[in-house]
Amino acid sequence: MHLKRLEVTGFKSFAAPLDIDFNEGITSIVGPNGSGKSNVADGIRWVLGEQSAKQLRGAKMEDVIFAGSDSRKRVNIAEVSLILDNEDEYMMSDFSEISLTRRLYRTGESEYFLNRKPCRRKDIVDLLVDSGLGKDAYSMIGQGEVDQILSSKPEDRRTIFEDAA
Amino acid sequence: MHLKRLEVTGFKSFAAPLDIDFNEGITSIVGPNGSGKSNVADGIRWVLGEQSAKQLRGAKMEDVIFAGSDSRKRVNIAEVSLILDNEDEYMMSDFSEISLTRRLYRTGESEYFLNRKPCRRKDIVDLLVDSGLGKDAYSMIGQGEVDQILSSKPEDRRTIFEDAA
Amino acid sequence: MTRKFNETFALIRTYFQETFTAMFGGGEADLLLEDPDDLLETGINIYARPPGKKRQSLSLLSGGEKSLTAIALLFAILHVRPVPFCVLDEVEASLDEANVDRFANYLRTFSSQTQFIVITHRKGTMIASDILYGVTMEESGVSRLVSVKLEDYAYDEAEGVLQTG
Amino acid sequence: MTRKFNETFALIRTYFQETFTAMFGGGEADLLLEDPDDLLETGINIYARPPGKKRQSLSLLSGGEKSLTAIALLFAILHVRPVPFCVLDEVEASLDEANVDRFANYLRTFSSQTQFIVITHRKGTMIASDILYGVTMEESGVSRLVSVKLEDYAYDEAEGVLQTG
Ligand SMILES: Nc1ncnc2c1ncn2[C@@H]1O[C@H](COP(=O)(O)OP(=O)(O)OP(=O)(O)O)[C@@H](O)[C@H]1O
Ligand SMILES: Nc1ncnc2c1ncn2[C@@H]1O[C@H](COP(=O)(O)OP(=O)(O)OP(=O)(O)O)[C@@H](O)[C@H]1O
Ligand SMILES: [Mg+2]
Ligand SMILES: [Mg+2]
Repeated sequence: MHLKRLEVTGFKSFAAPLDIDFNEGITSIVGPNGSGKSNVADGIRWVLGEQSAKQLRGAKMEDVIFAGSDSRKRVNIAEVSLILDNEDEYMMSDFSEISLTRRLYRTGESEYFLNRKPCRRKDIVDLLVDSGLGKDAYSMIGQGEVDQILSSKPEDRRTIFEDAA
Repeated sequence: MHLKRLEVTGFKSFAAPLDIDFNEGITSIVGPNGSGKSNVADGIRWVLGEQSAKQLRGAKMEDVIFAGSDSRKRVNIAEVSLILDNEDEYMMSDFSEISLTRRLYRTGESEYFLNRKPCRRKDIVDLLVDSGLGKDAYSMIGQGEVDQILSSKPEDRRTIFEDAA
Repeated sequence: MTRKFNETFALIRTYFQETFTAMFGGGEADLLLEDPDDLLETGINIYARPPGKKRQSLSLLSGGEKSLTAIALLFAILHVRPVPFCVLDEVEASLDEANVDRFANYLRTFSSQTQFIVITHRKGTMIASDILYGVTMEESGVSRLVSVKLEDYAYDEAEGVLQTG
Repeated sequence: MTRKFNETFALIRTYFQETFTAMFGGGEADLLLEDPDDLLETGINIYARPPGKKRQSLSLLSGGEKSLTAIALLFAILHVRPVPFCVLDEVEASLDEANVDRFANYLRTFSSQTQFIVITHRKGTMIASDILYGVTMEESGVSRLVSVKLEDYAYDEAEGVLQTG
């Protein structure tokens, strides 16, 4: 299993639709301060079911919808799709390609899609957890968070080993 | 007032004596990871009276004494002197040059010197506080601490303004 | 006490608006009291709007934008409550090259009133310095000082170790 | 539960010793249970000894040494509990060039089993990548994607903005 493509529109600073085709090896994202690099990571985190606005650096989940700029009005829908290659059947699904989609309206309504068909958030989260991609996997390290892996107190460190067990 | 010179020996990674002559403008300190750059800042903080071992990244104050390396035995005394230019009489003292010295023995005994004469820690701290160089002045920003200036909660931010008042 | 607090607050606020636009090359910033009627307890809100963007909460700023805002606030405080010397340990680590240059320029102009001792890995900051020292551990575990000329400093491009003249 | 914990701990410990020496080009590291008789509650102590130095507590390591130790532990965990993809946001920001190169080399070998999406400002990491994307805000406040070839990437040397082909 690997990530093939991320499609973002209306999410954070992505007023204009943005698609990224990932390489199976190492894909690097570069650019000046404030250009939207960490927002790409937030988009991946969000479509995988992240429920905490704070983890996405917002106060409320509505903060992920493009809020406008000097030249553009704000939009009312944020949408992110993540296309996964499942040729190796790593994910518990018969599809060789899986697409996950999450949408949020400014009204507060959320929608989730699995291979373009409406589903519940639980369906996506269950699919991920069954495949070992639950929240406790060490698959995303945010900006400034790398030192937290060492965490300061010995008794806090054991959760790393419990998660991995 | 400005810093003229720092003389360090036996403090942290400075097994061999090290003297730095500061420029009145901008002095930059560069070098690879772990070479001892932040230890220079710790040396300045320590000679100015820092009492917290944790602020110097140690568990106990003895951690500031050179603990040995592959090629050298540990030493039993850490000593740092800071030479200040006081031509402008910024510091409440008649001397045009002031030297502050702090020494720590592995036995736990501390010694302080003001212009090479023994004094108490309180004498150095009082001299600094009277000159506006107390602990709350924004004169030292440690590695990784710059974002703390913004501090997360509004009520925590007021201390900045109280200190500066 | 409250009169003094209010005066200091107003001064830092004015300077912050100035240092922010200097650091970001535009945009605007502000400091507002949460509860102006209760000067003894009130918290302080910080607003920062990078050029071309809408005003948003501080938490949505990028890593580099946050550090740059913190640096701007630090400079504002140093304007209002000057100190003779200031030690900065890699405060510009998360900035891109354009922002490092603006930071270094500002440091240059500020250094006529305050002495700076700056620990850095960034070329822009080194170029702005009056003198450059290298700290190395040629003998492992023991720090030594070498004087460095910028043109000799091939540190980040070549083998990754300090090249001294 | 405890048997599984013990097995996982032992595996991560072995790999950590290996990844640490790969990251630091020498030295040694270890993980020890605070209280091996109480597997359900015991904390975990981390020991790290960069090459040429004496073993000291984690808190005395430098900023870069700490991040490198955290990265080594992350890689050890990924060995024991592999994930199909991993997103790293500027994890190597505080490393010097020599350490960035070691990190990038390790990422290269690891990328045969795990897909990496890396947000970075460092050349060493970019050079190790299979594909490079630039995120810019030519229209302020709106993120766009540009494809970048490394030789076109004059980002950090020239004007400090993304130079695209
Ligand atoms: N809902 C939103 N609408 C519009 N813009 C937003 C929204 N949420 C965040 N942003 C903008 O995104 C920018 C931050 O982007 P991001 O954190 O991805 O930057 P970055 O490229 O990672 O930069 P750095 O190198 O400094 O870490 C901020 O300037 C912020 O204003
Ligand atoms: N008492 C001591 N005796 C010997 N070495 C010490 C002592 N205290 C600290 N050290 C060593 O000093 C080193 C850290 O130095 P320092 O934090 O100054 O590095 P740095 O140059 O700032 O690096 P970075 O660029 O990674 O921040 C550590 O490797 C540590 O082992
Ligand atoms: Mg970022
Ligand atoms: Mg340091």
